[in-house]
Amino acid sequence: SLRLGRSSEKIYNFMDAQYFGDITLGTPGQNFSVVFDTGSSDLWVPSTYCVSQACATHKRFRAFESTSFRHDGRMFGIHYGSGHLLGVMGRDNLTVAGMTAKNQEFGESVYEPGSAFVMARFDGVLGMGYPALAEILGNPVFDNMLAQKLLDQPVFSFYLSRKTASGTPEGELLLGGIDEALYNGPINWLPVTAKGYWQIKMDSLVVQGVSPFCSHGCQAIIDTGTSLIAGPTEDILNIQQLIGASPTNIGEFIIDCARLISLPRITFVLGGKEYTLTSEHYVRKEMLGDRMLCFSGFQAVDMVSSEGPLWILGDVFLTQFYSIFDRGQDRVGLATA
Amino acid sequence: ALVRVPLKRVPSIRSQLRSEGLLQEFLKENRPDMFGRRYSQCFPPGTP
Repeated sequence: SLRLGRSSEKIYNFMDAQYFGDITLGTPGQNFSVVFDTGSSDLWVPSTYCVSQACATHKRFRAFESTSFRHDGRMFGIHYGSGHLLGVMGRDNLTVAGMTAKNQEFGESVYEPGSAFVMARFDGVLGMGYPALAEILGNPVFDNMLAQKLLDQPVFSFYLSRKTASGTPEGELLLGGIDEALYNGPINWLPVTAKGYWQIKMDSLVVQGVSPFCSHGCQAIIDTGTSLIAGPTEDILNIQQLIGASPTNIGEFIIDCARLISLPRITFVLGGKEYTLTSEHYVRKEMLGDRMLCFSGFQAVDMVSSEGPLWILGDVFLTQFYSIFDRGQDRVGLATA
Repeated sequence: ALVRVPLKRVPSIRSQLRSEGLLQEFLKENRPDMFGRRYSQCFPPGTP
């Protein structure tokens, strides 16, 4: 369990992260793959001085090769369950899809704990939460872009797809606006209730027409850096029972793939509007050899904020719904992807 | 002033470890993150 303090403490779960994009740091540019994470606010990539096993398998930033690099001197650290990521801070030009933000503060990790990062397909993380979530590092990337007036609107939008088609990206982050080609119907705007995460009020959670969860309202965060849908342990374990998911000896919840069609719909009510997931949406399928395995997309995580227990709506939710993050009006928009 | 960033989807670390038969061992030896604290979760006592 985590009790969140004056702002928030980021919880990293990179075991399930799937979506990432490319950025460039420095002059001449050095390329990195990063998770664009609305659940944190720091930018970090591995440093060439990092000697951890995880760094050896990833691209590392070479500050001495960048003519625009500015040393900062401060240290930073990010806590993980398995240890403490350590690094030093610096400033350099950051380019995202051809647009350059000058003098961006970022971290270079010199020690990455454990072996979880060894297999990661991404090098670092680019946080897109509010500045309050950046506990140690400075101006978040999006704030820096806004300060330098690089964007049309103080808005960014995520489209995440589960479909794989050759030649088309599996997702899109649009900085500065909304891509009207990627959603249907009206946008439902939800006010941000606490400016750290992209936190909103959830009215209730309904399973097969019954609302035993969050019936008096609760808080939820929209988190592109989390894969699953997470919530308080007691509620999540009850949901696992309702969808017939059984725990394995390593704590995953597995479902009989043959039963998917009979599983209940699960509806999240946000701002008075219903967002319904079927089993095809909330069950994660994985091939193991010639066998198909089906896993629950729900995960128990106890996070307590000053506004109450938090639910986390991650990729399982966001692959169905286009999400818009509006810093100008401090609101989150959702529409059918 | 509109910047379009394509995103790629790849198998997660969990999927890679599973396909290589290393997941169980990995989870025993590592608590990869905070979510790992709940790896021992089970149904509440007294439930069928």
